Amino acid sequence: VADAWRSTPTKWYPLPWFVGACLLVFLQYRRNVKANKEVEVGEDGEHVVKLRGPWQVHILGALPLRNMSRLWGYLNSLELPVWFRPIGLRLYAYAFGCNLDELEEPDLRSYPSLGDFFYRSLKPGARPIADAPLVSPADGTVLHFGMVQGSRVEQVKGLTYSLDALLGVERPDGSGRGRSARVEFPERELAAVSDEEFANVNGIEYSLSQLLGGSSPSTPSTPTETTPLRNDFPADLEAYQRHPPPKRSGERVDASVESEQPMQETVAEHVTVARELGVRAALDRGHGLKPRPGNALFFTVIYLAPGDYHRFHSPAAWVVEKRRHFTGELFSVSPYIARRLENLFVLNERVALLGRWRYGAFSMIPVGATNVGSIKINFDKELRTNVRVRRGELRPGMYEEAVYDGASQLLHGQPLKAGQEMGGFCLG
Amino acid sequence: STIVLVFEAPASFEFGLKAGQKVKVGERMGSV
Repeated sequence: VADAWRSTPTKWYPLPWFVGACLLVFLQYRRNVKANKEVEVGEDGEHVVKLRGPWQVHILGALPLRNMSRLWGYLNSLELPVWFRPIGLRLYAYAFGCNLDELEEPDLRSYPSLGDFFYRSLKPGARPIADAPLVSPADGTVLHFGMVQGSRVEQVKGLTYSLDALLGVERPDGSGRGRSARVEFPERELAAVSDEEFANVNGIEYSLSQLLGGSSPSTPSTPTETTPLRNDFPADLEAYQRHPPPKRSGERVDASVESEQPMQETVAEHVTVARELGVRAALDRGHGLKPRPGNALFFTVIYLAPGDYHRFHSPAAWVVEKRRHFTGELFSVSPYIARRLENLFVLNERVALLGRWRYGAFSMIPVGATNVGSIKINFDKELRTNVRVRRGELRPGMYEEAVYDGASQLLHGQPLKAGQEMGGFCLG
Repeated sequence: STIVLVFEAPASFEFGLKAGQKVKVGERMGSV
């Protein structure tokens, strides 16, 4: 044996690549099969969701998707030679069906990289906003829609995921939870609230109900263009501009406060949204997802293909009270994967914008994907998505929360009109 | 990428959509 051990020559040769890939898939599959629970609540109340689905999903799960996404983003941020831009971008537009006629900047040489072209804006009027309570927030394909049954949302026929896992649950210790105070006046007393009291609660110099034309606070105002505002409203506006209401003590100044916009324009916009909301919704902050009697929760999912216009707009007149940023995986969200990977929208990186609209709670969740891992929110300069995190730190269900209380003293959140641009998806 | 909307509305809310339908920004999605 000793002689054989010494004298037998060692011969090295490369293993075929798929042997390594199969080993990776097997290890990943075994790791996931071990924890075979679909959704469990972790020690700190966070929803922990496991990867489940056919073998294709486990191959995806074994890949370094986030690093691939960042590499993809880096490559697409490289500056293209000016002579190449018209040819290259026209080729991309042809391959992915982009409509070059509606670009705000038609000269293709002005886009330094593919990433800039991907985040292009459209010329004014290219997307007329329908007069409807809910309009499409983006160009794309409707993947699925319907009513939320219990607390499960249908991803596609037969696959569901937990609403709490999608939006995050309030942490038991309240940590990370922004100030989402409920209305100081319970519903039943709203009608009896005097304007002065109402103004004090909201810390503004004039009451919202007067701004909306004196409708009684008990019923949402039915705004009409001819609703007479108080005749001294412009004076108030000037007063408001000169002496914006004092910040309540301890109020965090959010980076989201649009300081560069002239106060006058901002206040007028906020009043427009307040009118749309009606007094009740304008008042009822931190409503939560429990539908009021006679109401129900609905959902819809829109898939944006690589060639689609990738900025997103407000689907309604609503107020964003807070956002929760979930650092997750970056699986592809194509319809092929959406039909196979359970909990896809709960595993992926996403930004849950939570707030309220005229009928109650409203939330919009842009979900990232491998090629489009970065999500931009125009009124949230602090948000950073698709940043480098170690694999072990990726805990589905964990989120970072920011509150937009300071964006509007009037509505305690970031008011948005239907069709207003909110942000967008960027490559990588 | 994908956008998910989850919202409260009166039970009479109706989607004016079909699964697989192409939509553009600003198009009507439903009515109460």
